[in-house]
Amino acid sequence: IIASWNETPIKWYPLPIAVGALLLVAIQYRKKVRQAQKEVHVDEHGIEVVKLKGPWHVHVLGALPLRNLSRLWGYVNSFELPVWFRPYGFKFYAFAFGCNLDEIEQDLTAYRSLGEFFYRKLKPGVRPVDDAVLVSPADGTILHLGTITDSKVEQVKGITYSLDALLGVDRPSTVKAIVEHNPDMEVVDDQEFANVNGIEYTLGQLLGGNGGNSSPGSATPSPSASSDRVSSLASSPPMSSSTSAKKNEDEGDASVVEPNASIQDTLARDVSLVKQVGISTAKGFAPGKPKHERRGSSYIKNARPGHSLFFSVIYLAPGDYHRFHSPTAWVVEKRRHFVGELFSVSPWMAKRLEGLFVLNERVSLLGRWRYGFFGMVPVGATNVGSIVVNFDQNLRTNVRGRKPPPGTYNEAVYSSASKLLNGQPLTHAQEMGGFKLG
Amino acid sequence: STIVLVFEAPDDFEFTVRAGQKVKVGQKMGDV
Repeated sequence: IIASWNETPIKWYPLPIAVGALLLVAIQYRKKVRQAQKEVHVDEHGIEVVKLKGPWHVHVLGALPLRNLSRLWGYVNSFELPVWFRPYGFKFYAFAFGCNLDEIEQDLTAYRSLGEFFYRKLKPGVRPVDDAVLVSPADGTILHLGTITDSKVEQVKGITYSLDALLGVDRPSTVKAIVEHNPDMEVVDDQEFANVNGIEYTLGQLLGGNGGNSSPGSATPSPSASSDRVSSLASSPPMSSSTSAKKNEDEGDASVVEPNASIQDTLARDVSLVKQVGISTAKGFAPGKPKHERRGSSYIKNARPGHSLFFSVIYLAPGDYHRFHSPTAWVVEKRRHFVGELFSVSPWMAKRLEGLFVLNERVSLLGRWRYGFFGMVPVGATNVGSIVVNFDQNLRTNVRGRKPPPGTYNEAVYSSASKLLNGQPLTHAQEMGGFKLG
Repeated sequence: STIVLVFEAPDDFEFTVRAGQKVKVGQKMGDV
């Protein structure tokens, strides 16, 4: 073998096959280009439909199994760590990602896994709440902020995405129902009822004295007064709707059933949100507000005269505290869960990947605050694919299985959370939920 | 992860933070 290896002469000559292969590739490519030029998508009216192909890195990143990676990351970080290792491991994580260990609620050995440490709570009092109308919902960095013009939200300078893509478009039936429900945001007189534990109170009763008369600027008693009012109401026979009133006549005074304390507290909180913060009730009643200021619903996203739509984007780094709180006193009326990709949402990515926030998995919480529409959208990312909303036990994000077409969402409404407000009421900086690993 | 806030407010609403600034829960972000 060695002799033949050494003695056999080597003769080099060009392989014609490579040339042929190159020729084939060139012909194929030319055919493709010609086809693409010819290919015109037209819809039924013969109008050309332009299909956006999107930037190449969306396809490259989209080809990665980001969701599986995310779930694997979450699974790995759910392993229970030995107690002796926890302080060292979490201190290393804190050092690597800049966490402030002095603020966390428990000692490091109490967290069984990195996933639990990631979803840690803070000590009470380490985050004083400002009394401004809008406070930060989370620890992080302001990525971008500004006003929204023509329903376009600016992602970063020069890159925009549509508000409808972010929040989801109201289904025509919803909009129709809303307009029927609030044709001109008419204020309901105080005959509106709040049904508590089977007992009905009129709004006038609930809000105390002049609650029924909605002349703007009427003195609004402090919330404590209205909550006292509520407790005193609980003992007085409530006015109730016609059917049960008839029954009362037959049986004399209705025996007053004291709503239990928690319902009373809930009612007091809702009443104070209506009075103190001026959030309109389910049917648009907002005492002390000039008529045009009252909004019974929040899905109509165009601002009224004298108002504008604003946005702000807050990026939470891996080392930040990852629970989010309510940025103001508002009522969440519905949520829309968009199953999407789990691209990284780091500032680097946000500058390069157009439409990042409408591609990623996210939960659009829609509602209203004292000035009208209010929306908050936690957006997931590769390492934190799970979005938790404390008052929505049914919400599951980053689940296995077939992805629905982009832009579709499943929706839940929170109308049962509060009859008076037709949604889940949240006060300033109240904890709402958070992001979990995986 | 990221949180996007979209809200309606009077024209004289002003942000008191700017892009790139670090914020904490409860910190003032804007006022009317």
